[in-house]
Amino acid sequence: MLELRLVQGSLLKKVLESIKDLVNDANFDFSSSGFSLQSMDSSHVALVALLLKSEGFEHYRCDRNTSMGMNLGNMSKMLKCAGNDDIITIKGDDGSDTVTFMFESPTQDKIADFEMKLMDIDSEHLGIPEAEYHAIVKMPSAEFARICKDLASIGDTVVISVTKEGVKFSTRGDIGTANIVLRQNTTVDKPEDATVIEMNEPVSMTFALRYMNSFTKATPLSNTVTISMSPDLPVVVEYKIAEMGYVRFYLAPKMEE
Amino acid sequence: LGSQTVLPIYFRHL
Repeated sequence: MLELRLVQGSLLKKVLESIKDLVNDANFDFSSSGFSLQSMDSSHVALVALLLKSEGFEHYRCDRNTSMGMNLGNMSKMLKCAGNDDIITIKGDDGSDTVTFMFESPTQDKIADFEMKLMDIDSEHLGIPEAEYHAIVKMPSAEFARICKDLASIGDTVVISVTKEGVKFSTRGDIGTANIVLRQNTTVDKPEDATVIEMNEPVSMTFALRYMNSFTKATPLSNTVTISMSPDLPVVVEYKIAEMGYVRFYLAPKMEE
Repeated sequence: LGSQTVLPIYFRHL
């Protein structure tokens, strides 16, 4: 028996919107402490890791660990039928080949349930070790989205370089080049507007902008984004979900030929 | 512009 009631249902809608274009289908792993998902895109270049902890739910019941394979496009279609203020409940029964999403309006005058077929998914799980990163940049998520969108109109790849001077995003394309430098800026009115650079060693890496732009679909989940880089590791782009968990995107770098 | 690497180079399959 599985029953999870999320008062802030819009959060689940936002999570799905942030990952459904990167990953077609995925296993949702439910346990008593919360639920998680890990899935690579079809080219094995990017990976999404989602965690939503049980504490963030108004009601959370998971009698035994269970994994449910869901098509994220279909799940997104169903969650789009929930209002932004709706309470969303996910229900499942042991051995069933369906999952039910229940949507309740805040005034309880409209209650809908949508039953979705589950699917068998051969998931390839990767072990992601804890790592010490050379540089960690925390910045406003909207600023990061703006930079990725702007650079993608000039080139296909972005070089992200972190030095003690700041973080530089560079691209080049047929029409020319672009460089955007952000300096550490902690003298802001609101902490979420700060750019904070933690650097142990300078690092410079190249990534495909197409993926970075896909990750920025998670912008509505968090005011800030954290970018962690080490030369011998995929970059981690993390959007924290307040009080509940995170959506992390891992992206393999491009290497010099 | 460099060759694209893949994640299984960096992370092992479980």
